[in-house]
Amino acid sequence: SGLTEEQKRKIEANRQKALARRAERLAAQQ
Amino acid sequence: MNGLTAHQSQVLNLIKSCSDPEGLSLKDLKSQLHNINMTTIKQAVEFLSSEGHIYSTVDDDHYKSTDAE
Repeated sequence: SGLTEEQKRKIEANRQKALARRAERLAAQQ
Repeated sequence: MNGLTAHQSQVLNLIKSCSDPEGLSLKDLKSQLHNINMTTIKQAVEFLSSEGHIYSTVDDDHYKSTDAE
């Protein structure tokens, strides 16, 4: 892809944060 | 059905279907969702992001789904 290593790192960090938010929301619904 | 409004589901499905590593831009969403205005699209994106369904990529204008395979 045309992404730089820095961009790839940033995207992966954002993905991890989003997954954590998703897990939090699902846990709150239990 | 999944706790999302029809508009939120439409936005999420489009973002999910995008395989570009940069994700889908707000402009891409607007060009494909003729029946939804930009304000509503932005509100849906904000909600989906806060719920962890999607995340921003290279900037705050591009989004990918956490559910993408």
